[in-house]
Amino acid sequence: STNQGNLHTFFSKQ
Amino acid sequence: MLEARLEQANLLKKVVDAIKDLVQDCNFDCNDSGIALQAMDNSHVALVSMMLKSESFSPFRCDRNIALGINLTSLTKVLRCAANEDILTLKAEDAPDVVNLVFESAESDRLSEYDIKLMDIDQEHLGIPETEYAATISMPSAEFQKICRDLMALSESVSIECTKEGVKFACSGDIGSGSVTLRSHTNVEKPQLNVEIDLSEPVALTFSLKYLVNFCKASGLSEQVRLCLSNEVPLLVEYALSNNSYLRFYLAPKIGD
Repeated sequence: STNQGNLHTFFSKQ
Repeated sequence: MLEARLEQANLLKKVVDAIKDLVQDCNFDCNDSGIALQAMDNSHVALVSMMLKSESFSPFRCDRNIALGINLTSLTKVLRCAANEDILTLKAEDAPDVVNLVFESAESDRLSEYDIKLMDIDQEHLGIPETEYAATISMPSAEFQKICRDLMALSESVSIECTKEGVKFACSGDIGSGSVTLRSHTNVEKPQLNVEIDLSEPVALTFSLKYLVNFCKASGLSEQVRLCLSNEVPLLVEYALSNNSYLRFYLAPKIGD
């Protein structure tokens, strides 16, 4: 099965 | 203060309609380059980035940065009061507590005016890095919407695989499996039906169809949609609007075990 990634893994808070 | 006049209320009505199910409370960040919006869904899996360039408005005036914190359900209620062809003017003072919307009907002499109370929304802003995508697919937005809806009937996830042969949307679920394969295609009479695939290296990623179907609510805004993919980075789904304005959706991929 696959699990859903999260945007914080890819985009940093400004 | 802000004064932004849109020839047709339809543009803002459609943009808000496309994002209101994904995000609830948003800051419309107004500055001299236009009106921008960035917001994530509650699970921080999807992000919407809207930019309405000042050129989309005439006139456009914003002499200092203003953040308009607006609940999209409230905005939807007020935008419903505007006819598609109405001229829409947004106005706000500096440090405003309301945003003023004026709808003028082109032919009949009707002028409607609404104020929406603003909210204080301290939203974290994400930095979206400029990305050289491994694969870029431009295709009819209606076709992408159909593919997502069709495959969502079989599975909650879709794998998107780009090779030099073309792009393959594939899924499998309890009842079986399905796939749609597209190759670059040029329609001379109707370029809006073109499928263009630019590939620098093969890409294969898996995404939630629930979110993609949600993004496709924006299909009425643009005849074409652009999908940008690179391994290990969020998918970009972009609906280009006039005057270099845009409505972009980013979706984090599903990570296989």
